[in-house]
Formats: sequence, C-alpha cells, structure tokens
Amino acid sequence: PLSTSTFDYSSYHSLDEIYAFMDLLVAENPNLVSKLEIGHTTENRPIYVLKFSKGGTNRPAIWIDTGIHSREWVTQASGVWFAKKIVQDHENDSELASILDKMDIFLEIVTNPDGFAFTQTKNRMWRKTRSKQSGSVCVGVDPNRNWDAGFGGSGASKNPCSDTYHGPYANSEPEVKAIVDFVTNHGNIKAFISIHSYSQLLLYPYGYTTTPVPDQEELHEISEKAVAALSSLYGTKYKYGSIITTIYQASGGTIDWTYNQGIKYSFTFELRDTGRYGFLLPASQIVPTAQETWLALKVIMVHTRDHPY
Amino acid sequence: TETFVGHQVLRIIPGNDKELQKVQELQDLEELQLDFWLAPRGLGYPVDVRVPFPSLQPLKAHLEANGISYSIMIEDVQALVDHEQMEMFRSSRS
Repeated sequence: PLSTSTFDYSSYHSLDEIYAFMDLLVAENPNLVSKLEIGHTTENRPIYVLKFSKGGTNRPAIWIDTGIHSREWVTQASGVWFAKKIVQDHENDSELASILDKMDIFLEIVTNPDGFAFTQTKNRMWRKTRSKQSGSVCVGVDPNRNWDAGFGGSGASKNPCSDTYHGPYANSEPEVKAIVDFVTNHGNIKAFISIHSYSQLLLYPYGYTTTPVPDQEELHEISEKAVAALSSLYGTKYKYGSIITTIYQASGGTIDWTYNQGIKYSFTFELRDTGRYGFLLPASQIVPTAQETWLALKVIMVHTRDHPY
Repeated sequence: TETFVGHQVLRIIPGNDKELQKVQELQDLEELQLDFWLAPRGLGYPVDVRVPFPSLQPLKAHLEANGISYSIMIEDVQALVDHEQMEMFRSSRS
C-alpha cells in the first residue's frame, strides 16, 4: 500500500507487510510515531516496537504487545489496527489526547517474528519461538512460560516438544529478553497489556500461584469496567479474573513478571472467539475484534492516567 | 509445509474428575500428535484439541469408550486454512 490509508485492516498480512506498514506509519506521522529496534530474534529478525509520544523524556508509559504466540493471528492484526487508531484519534479523541499528553504508548505488534514467519510459510499452527533446544529434535520455547516469575513451575512443561515448554532458563528467548531489558531500562512503564487469543477473557496476575496479588480488588474493578466497555460495542461476552482462578496455573508468564517488577496495571487479553473458529478466526472479524478491544484498552489506559503511582 | 488435511478440532467437555483425568492424560500421548488449542482446566470447561487424521478414529473411540462427550468444533481444518490463504492472496492482489 502507498499509505496507511489504503492498507487493508480487514485482512491478515505477512511479516514483511506489517513491517512495511510500520515504516509507512512512522513516515506519515514523524511527530508522533517512532520505531524502536529492541533486539533480534534467534533467526536474526529485528524486533520492533512503535512508540507513540507527544514529547518529553522518559514519560510514564503504557505497553501493549500482540502476537507473542505466533498462531494467534487476530492479535497481530488487531495490533496493526490499534497503531492506526492511535494516529487517527490522538487529537480528536479527548481521552486518547489526554493520555498522550501525559504518557507514552509502546506497541509491539509482532512480538514473536520468527514464529509468525513460520506460521506464514511452514506451519500455520506454530505457537512458540524457533530456538533450537540442546539435546532435542524439537524446536522452540513457549514465550509465555519463559519469564522469571514462577519459572519452571508446574504450570509449564519441561518437555522441549511441548507447546508449553518453559525453556532452559528464564529469559532464554531473545524475544522475551528484549522486552525484559526494555522494561527494566525504561523504568517507568505503568501499565502492561499482553494480548492473546482465543477465549474472550480479561486476566490479571497471578498465573503461577494462588496467592492473590495485593492489588486484586482494584484490578478486578478495572477488568469489570473494561469488559463492560468492550461488550457495549457488539455484545461480545467476556469473563475476567486472575489467570490461575479463571483458566489454570501458568508458570513463567509475562504479566506475572511485569506485576512483580512493580507494573501494577498488568493485564492479559484473550480475544475472539470462544470456539467456533479458534485460531482460524475469519479475517472479517479482525476489525470488529480490534474495535471492541480498543474500548477496553482505553478503560485501562484512562485508569492508569488517572491513578499515578 | 505442514498441511492439515483430514484434521479436525474436537471440543471435549469433561463432566467429572475421572473424565478430566482421562483428558489430561491425553496430553502425554505424544504419538497421537494432539495439538491442544485450549488445555484442560477444570470440570465443565471446554478442551479444544486439533487431531491429525490418523489419530481421529482412535481418539474418538477412546472418548466414546470412556463415556466422554465431545463435539466437532472444526470439521475440516485444511479448508479453513486454505480459505484464509485465499483471502490473504486476494487482499494482496487488490
């Protein structure tokens, strides 16, 4: 496409197309959007994050990532839509404008580029990274079990051939380490939202332990409001709660780590659907999914803006 | 390229602890090459599993023999994948 206005948001795209979209978005909005390279994957692909900022230095920030599990294609597609939405609305939407007056937004659209490329070329159902595992013929680590929060616990697999394999050690995956280093070095991330599919859930920590987080009540209230906002658009029903009480024990998960770093507003979404198409959600549902999810994201972002800590 | 010809996605809903245990044990049977889209998490919660063609009849027979109810969530995985590819190609061309 010649511009982000002619980009087809209601279609799934290749890695190259998404990376080209990012460059177009930056070129069209140089005063708002920049592209950061935060690392390289096992197969030496660059890992990019879009930064949306009206200025300032090291402002408090919101992080959103999509596509950490590569086969969850509606998430990367939604991430592309979010990027365009931020650019479209950053002046005319009063909530978004006021968020960006005080905070930056970081958006990592393709959090697992090797896995995503593999789903496009070899195996549509690939979930993990593509790192080689010593002593095994199997490839890849579950990037949502590789974080240093309850790492190696019973909510992950020790089997390299499993889709929930935790990896040889925490942060072994460059895709995970890149985010860990970025968040640590930034030091001022106030909300962290990691987006998956499917199941239509909004989840908060913990996944690795049944001990409730100290901020459980607040996170639950935010979730209730976010889900209500989401449902208001198309009636899509979501459930919400902590990871371990709502789905199952998951050890070494992303938002458990981010919460333990002090990022209070740590959430995970599981987008559409609940089991008609699963990971093979038709492209016609990309835009409605992104639209409704955006409403929930705004609730979280507005709350973060209004409750500095 | 991995193809999914003949694959189906089954939805299993364990109704009691014994059924749940049986479904959980399926995760350890690597030879079946099951791909759990939604892993087992508790009674009454759906377990979605993509089943390769060679494992379909054995798995269905196993579930039926143990009285575990299931439904076919996706009857033809490859058809959906092909449709998705076509849509991407069409968009790319336009």
